[in-house]
Amino acid sequence: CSESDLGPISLNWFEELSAEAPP
Amino acid sequence: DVVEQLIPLLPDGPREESLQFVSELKDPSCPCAVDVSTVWWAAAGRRELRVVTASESSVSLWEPLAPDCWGKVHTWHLREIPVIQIVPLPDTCNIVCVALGELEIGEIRLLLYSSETDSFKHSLVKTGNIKAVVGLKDRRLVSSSRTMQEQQLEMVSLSETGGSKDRQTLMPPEETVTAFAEVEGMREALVGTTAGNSVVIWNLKTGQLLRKMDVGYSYPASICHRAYSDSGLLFVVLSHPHAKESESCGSPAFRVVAFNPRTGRSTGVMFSCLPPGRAGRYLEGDVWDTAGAAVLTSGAVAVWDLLQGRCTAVLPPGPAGHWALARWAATGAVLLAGHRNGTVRLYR
Repeated sequence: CSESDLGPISLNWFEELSAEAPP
Repeated sequence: DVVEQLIPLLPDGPREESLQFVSELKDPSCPCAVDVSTVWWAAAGRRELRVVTASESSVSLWEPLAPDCWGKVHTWHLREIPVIQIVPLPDTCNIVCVALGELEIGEIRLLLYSSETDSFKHSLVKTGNIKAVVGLKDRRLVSSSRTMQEQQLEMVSLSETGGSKDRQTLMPPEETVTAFAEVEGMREALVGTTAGNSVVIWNLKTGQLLRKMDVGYSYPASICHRAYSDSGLLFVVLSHPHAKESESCGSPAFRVVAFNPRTGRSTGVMFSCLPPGRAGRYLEGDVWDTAGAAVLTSGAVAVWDLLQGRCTAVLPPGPAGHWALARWAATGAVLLAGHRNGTVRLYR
């Protein structure tokens, strides 16, 4: 699958989503 | 008879891989088997893999006596509430977790051996209207339960002696959670599937609900079996017990879907369909690494390589009748196939 299908990919998605999500 | 069962009946291709019969165990006192599993058990200074069988009113632990022979070590009798399923606890030793209930799970119990009292015992971990439960590494148990007003999700950390050490509440999504899978290699990440056909991600340390992502409505009531993260994508193995047959891809049993957790977008990676020429559909199944196994309505067990989307073996219904259970051993590479009459056969 290409990045264009799925949007920008981040290797640190778990840390980033944890920082952004409501506590 | 035996040879016939060992050869996978694949009408359309080479028989590159097959199931090799290893051993059989039969519980004559089991009126109706409800589940089978394996558990690591340490005794007399060594740790070995043992088989656990469950009927509605009892759970039995079996040890290997010889390469092809099993002996029953102990039976826990649970006569008040029927046993519904065994809940595997990965990497946990000397503890069997079971879910009990009538139509849905009403309580979760641990069955264990206490060296202090030199006796087998059981302890209650949780009660409620429990919709889904999963055992995680490091003796952790996550469950979803429902009251009239709300859904509650909780992770319980278990002690070695079967007590609960710590409890962490997880933020519930709006939809009922139907299944959980730990994200391999990420101790604090958990995924779940919902009745609304979404995949959700939690942070187990903080209890945060991180993301809800649509699976797509072509395959309703998806159940997650396994998840792992690679190169920034979250790969989830789903089964589709209610998927309808389509002309293009037949009856899907398992699907590997790649999600981008950052954007919530997803794409199908691989389909694993029922072998051609086999009537019926997926009933229930189990996943270990890249291997999927499922009981089909025809009474056969089928095995797939999920990354290749290829059915690699089929166990047709034998002289003992339809297969009812298909589970992978905790070590992988060994399939436990069970009949309702309590017979379990192990295949490599």
